[in-house]
Amino acid sequence: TVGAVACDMQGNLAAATSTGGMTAKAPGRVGDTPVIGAGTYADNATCAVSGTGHGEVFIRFTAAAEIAARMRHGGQSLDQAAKHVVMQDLAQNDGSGGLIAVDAQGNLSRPFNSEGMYRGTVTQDGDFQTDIFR
Amino acid sequence: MTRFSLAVHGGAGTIRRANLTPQAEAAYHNGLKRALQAGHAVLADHGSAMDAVTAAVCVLEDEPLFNAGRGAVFTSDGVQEMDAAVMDGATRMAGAVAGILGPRNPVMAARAVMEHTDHVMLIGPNALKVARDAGVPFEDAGYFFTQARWDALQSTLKMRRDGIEDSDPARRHG
Repeated sequence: TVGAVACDMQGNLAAATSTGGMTAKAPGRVGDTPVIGAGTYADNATCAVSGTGHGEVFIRFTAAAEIAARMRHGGQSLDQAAKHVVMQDLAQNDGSGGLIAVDAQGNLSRPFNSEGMYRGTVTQDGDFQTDIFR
Repeated sequence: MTRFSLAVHGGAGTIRRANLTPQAEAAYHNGLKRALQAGHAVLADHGSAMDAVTAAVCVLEDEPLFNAGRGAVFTSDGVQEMDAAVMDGATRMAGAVAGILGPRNPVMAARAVMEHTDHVMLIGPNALKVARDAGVPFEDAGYFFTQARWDALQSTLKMRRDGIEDSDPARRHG
C-alpha cells in the first residue's frame, strides 16, 4: 500500500491511497484503502489521513474518521489523535500498520505500530526526510 | 497563506532490518524521495493538495518495490486486484475504485470517479470504463508483474498448504 497526504498554500487538505492488498488475499477481498473514513480521509476542518496495514481492522475501527473525530469533538491535536488510534485502538486489536496524517496548519504525524513503515515528509522549507525504521 | 507540507508512505509491516540489504534500503529511500519531489514540485508552484497527493502516489505506483500499481501483490488465484481512493478536504468529495486491473495508476482511476461521476466508489467493468473515458492510461497484466511478488505468493500458498501460515497479517500486506 502507498499513500500521500498534503496541505497546500491555500490551507486545503487532500489524501490519496493505492494498494495491491495482501499477498494471497481471497479474490474479491477489499481492505481499508478505498473505504472512505477507514484508510483514506480528508476534510479541511480536521485532517487528511492515508493508512496502511491490516485493512479489516482499519475498517472496523474507522481509523481515519476516528482521528478526525478526536480532533473535532475531543479537542485533541493531530499527533495526539493519530497516535492514540494507531498505538492503542489498532495495536490492541490486531491492527498492525501505520498511517500518515496532516492538519490544516500543515502539521504532520506518522505513527506506526509495526516493525517498520516506508515513509517520507517534506515541508515548505524544502527539508526532505525519508525513513523506514524507528 | 499557509505553509505547505506533504507526507508519503510506501506501506508498513514486517520490515526486518536484517533482511534489507543496503542496496534495497537505498532503493526504497530513493522511491520515497522521488514521490516527495513530485508532490513538492506541485505545492511549491502553488498547486493544489489534490494534485500533489496524486502526483506523489503515481510515482509510488510506478515503482515496483511498493505494493501498488506496478509491483502489486497477487490474490490466491494468482491475479492482481487493486484498490485506490482520493479525498479532497476542501469539498469532502471523494473517489474510490476496488478490485481493478488495467489503469497504470489506480489512483487516477479513483480520481476519475470523483471528478466524472456522482459516486464515491465504483467497482467492476464500469470503473474501468470511467477511467478509460477520462483518458487514464492502461497497461496489460504483464506490466504489473514482478517476480518478487509472484514468489511471495507461492511461498505463502505453500505455507498455507503445509498448515504453517502465520496469522500475522503484517507479513502479507506488502
